Amino acid sequence: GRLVQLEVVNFKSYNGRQVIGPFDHFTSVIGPNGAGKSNLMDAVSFVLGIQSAHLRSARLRDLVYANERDPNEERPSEASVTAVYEKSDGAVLRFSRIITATGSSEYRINNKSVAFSLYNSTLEAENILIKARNFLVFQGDVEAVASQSPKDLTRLIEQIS
Amino acid sequence: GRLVQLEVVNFKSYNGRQVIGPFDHFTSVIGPNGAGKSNLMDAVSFVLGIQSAHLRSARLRDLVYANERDPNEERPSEASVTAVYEKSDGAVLRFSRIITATGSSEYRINNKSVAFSLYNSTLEAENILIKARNFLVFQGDVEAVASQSPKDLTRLIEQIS
Amino acid sequence: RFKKFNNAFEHISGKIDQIYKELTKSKTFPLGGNAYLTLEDSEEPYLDGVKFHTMPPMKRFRDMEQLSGGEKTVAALALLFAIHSYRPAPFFVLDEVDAALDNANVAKVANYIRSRASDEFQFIVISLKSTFYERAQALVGIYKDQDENSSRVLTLRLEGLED
Amino acid sequence: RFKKFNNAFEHISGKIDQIYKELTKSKTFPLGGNAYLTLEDSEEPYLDGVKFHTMPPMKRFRDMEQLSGGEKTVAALALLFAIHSYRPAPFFVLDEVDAALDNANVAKVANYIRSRASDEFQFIVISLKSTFYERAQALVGIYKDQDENSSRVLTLRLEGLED
Ligand SMILES: Nc1ncnc2c1ncn2[C@@H]1O[C@H](COP(=O)(O)OP(=O)(O)OP(=O)(O)O)[C@@H](O)[C@H]1O
Ligand SMILES: Nc1ncnc2c1ncn2[C@@H]1O[C@H](COP(=O)(O)OP(=O)(O)OP(=O)(O)O)[C@@H](O)[C@H]1O
Ligand SMILES: [Mg+2]
Ligand SMILES: [Mg+2]
Repeated sequence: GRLVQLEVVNFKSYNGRQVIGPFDHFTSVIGPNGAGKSNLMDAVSFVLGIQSAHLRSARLRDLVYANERDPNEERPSEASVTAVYEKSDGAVLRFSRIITATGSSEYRINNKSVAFSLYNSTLEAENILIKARNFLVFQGDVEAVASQSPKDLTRLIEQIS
Repeated sequence: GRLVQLEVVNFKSYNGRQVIGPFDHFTSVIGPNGAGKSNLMDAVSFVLGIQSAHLRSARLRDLVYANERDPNEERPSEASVTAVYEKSDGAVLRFSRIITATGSSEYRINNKSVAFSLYNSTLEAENILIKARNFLVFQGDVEAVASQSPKDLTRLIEQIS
Repeated sequence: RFKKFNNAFEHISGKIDQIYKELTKSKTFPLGGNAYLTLEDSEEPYLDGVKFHTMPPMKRFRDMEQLSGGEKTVAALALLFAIHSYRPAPFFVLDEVDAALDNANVAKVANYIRSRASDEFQFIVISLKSTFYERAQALVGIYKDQDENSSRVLTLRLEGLED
Repeated sequence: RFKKFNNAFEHISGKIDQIYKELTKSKTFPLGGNAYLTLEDSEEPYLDGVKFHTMPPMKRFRDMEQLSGGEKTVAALALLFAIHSYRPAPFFVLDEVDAALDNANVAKVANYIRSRASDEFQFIVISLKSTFYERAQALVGIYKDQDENSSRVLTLRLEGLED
């Protein structure tokens, strides 16, 4: 399968609804410091169910867009990221994760609300293993992959086995 | 004062005796990965009395040049780094630190052996504060300067006050 | 449990050297370096450690901590790609993994990615280096719209420009 | 003890904003950003923390952890240069501090260093980026002599070429 595009709504530095893509075989994300590149990676991690501790934000609400120039401006009540994914048989899956007004996560597949366990297993069926996170390398983390302890490497191999 | 040049002898990846310099007001050290640039910074840190824990080597003997292609070749028995420093009054100080055949450190100023306490205070008189290490930024460390805890920042300020 | 772990381990173990060689070959070193994995406990390997060893070309075995920043990055990428070759996820997202790489190593990593990227296996790589991103097939440019105080996106296809 | 600490603190505190502004000014933001230090305990400050706050241009105060890699690097360099201005050591050695910087920020940092470097205050900066080192006055080139299995050095003066 392949990732077709990403739809972000009020996520971190992305105001409003924006479509990012289409993604090619080899796509490079470029731009100046502070533009929002790592935030885009956070959006991918977020929609795939990664816990917000890995997204440089302590709480889900911090992931909602805030207009930094006008602290009094009310933040949007909801934020979401949708990953449009095309399976190898051609079927399209829309994976969505929403931060609701109450500050909790809601998961949907093709716009239908589902439990996280189904969301997770549907991703697993596409070899997207959230727990292992072996397909994501966050900024500043790459060198540590080489210096990790043997026990950590074992754990990683077990998670993907 | 200013650093005129560095003389390294059998230090890390530097075989034999090599003179590096002269250093300008603004000098940039360049070259491919693995060439020996950080090793040069380690040489500066080493000659100024920094403990080897900060030099990516567990023991002093690891700092002695080893011919990696011929593990049977005997390592040099001694290694040293000398910093040639010109004070603002024009006087020249040669700070040397030697790794002896027995694997310990020997300190010399203008080729005369001195105790570490004198070596340290002579450097302090030039505002080179070894304990604070505030004039050295090792590879990969810069971002942590911004995210350090308030207590660490206090300690650093105290060390240079 | 042993069977599952061993399948993964054997596969990754078989791939790591080939990938590392591809990332370390050059005119000076046509053969590249060496990399391998060892098990600390072969009876119940999932209970103990898996050790990762690398030797850049013409270098004797050294503790990973003695390698330079760039050498460590290349070793780390080889390990990541080897791990990823077992039950590969359909995409791989990398954020500024080329930070410590010189131009020659940037080119090797970019070429490796370009040769592996396919319909089944996408790479999305954030990079500040033109020597890296000029080898991608598409560019997603992110900029800050200061008036709106928001990130904005522009997508550009490079494919077909150089080939 | 209080007096010594306070002298250092007041000096650094007075410098940080000016330096940070110099590193963050641009055509889009002629004024640059804001940076300041606060004491957690003003009675016996050396017993508690000194907090470092930065606000990149046009950005509200955010926890340092929310800044991007490049923004954090610029903040860190401003703090380092501010600390260094109190009882400055005669030289400053920096190893690949530009790893996370885009071209515009690389230029600002290189220009700042070039403007501060003098007989009394040398900078020795390891860098992989030509946009950085092309602004230095001298280059120390390190390469690996593979036959001798040793690092070798070539020094080149750039001064006078561009000025
Ligand atoms: N909830 C939010 N609302 C608005 N802006 C936010 C929010 N969360 C983070 N930001 C802003 O996003 C910026 C960081 O963006 P990001 O980390 O994606 O940059 P980047 O493009 O990766 O830069 P670099 O090249 O320096 O790594 C910060 O300036 C931060 O203030
Ligand atoms: N005692 C020693 N004898 C010989 N070689 C050594 C010794 N100690 C370290 N080395 C070698 O020095 C190399 C590392 O050099 P260094 O860290 O200075 O590279 P670098 O130029 O900073 O590269 P990068 O740009 O990747 O950071 C390693 O390959 C290591 O094997
Ligand atoms: Mg980033
Ligand atoms: Mg280095």
